[in-house]
Amino acid sequence: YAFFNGQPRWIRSSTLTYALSPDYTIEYLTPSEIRKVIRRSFSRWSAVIPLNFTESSDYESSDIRIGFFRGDHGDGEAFDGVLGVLAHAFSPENGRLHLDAAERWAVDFEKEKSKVAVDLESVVTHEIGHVLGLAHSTVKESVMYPSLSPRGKKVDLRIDDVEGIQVLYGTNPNFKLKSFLESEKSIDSG
Amino acid sequence: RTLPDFTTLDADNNYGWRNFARFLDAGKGTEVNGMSELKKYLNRFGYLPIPPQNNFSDFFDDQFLSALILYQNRLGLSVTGKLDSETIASIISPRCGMSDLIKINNNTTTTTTTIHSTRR
Repeated sequence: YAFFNGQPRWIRSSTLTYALSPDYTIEYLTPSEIRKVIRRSFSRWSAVIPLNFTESSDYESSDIRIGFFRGDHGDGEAFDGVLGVLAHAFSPENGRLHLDAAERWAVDFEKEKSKVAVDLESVVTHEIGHVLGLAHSTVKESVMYPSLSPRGKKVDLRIDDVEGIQVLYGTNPNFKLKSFLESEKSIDSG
Repeated sequence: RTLPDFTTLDADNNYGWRNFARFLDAGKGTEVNGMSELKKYLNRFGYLPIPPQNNFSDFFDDQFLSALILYQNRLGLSVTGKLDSETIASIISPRCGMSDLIKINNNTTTTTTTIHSTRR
């Protein structure tokens, strides 16, 4: 695991709000499908650290602001169309999380048959790691490893992700390392 | 050598990185048309500083070799210093837009300086 320069993290509150942009979105997935995936992604991180995430309808005033943007969208890091760069986010306490609207995002590969479909939950879970203060990991299995193949899925935090985020925020009192390692082992054997 | 099949996309997908597949097995000292684009890719993700003359050549030079080795090392690939199929497959894989490594001199990239590893 790795951190950004100076190990920035969220200190303002133990509960952060997040919202989806009402204007910058995609049409072929319903808002409720997208919100369900994002809620699940946040819950993976809140399960291991003492930080809660609350969904908000007020995009501008939310701590974390998520949107689907296309091409040059004003933050100096233009998106590049299909595949290539999928998304990016900013280190704490900036809160911006941008997804490339040109991708073919999928919430269910049974329904979405495109060869270049990208799993939304995997990418959102990764970008939330950045929003919280984790940089890219060298461990290929980690959620924080920078690349993801089309139709690939990587949503389960690995011990590398957990150890890194717990250095920044401490450990959720309900987190059980032993059972986590057992579940990781079953993922590996799977 | 087999590369991921999503490099064989239909014509109307402008997936620019798939062109990097043609650099497979290019070695140090060669000059390959378009390699400057691959250098821009390595610059974008923190591996290759912008040269003093402010633009990249198509030459597989020492700087590019160092950046390639850094890339292979950082992403857990076999450190060969070559554009082998594993490295090409990684380069053309879709990814997050954030930088992976060092501060580079175009001041627009997030820096990563502290890396921790865990021994079991």
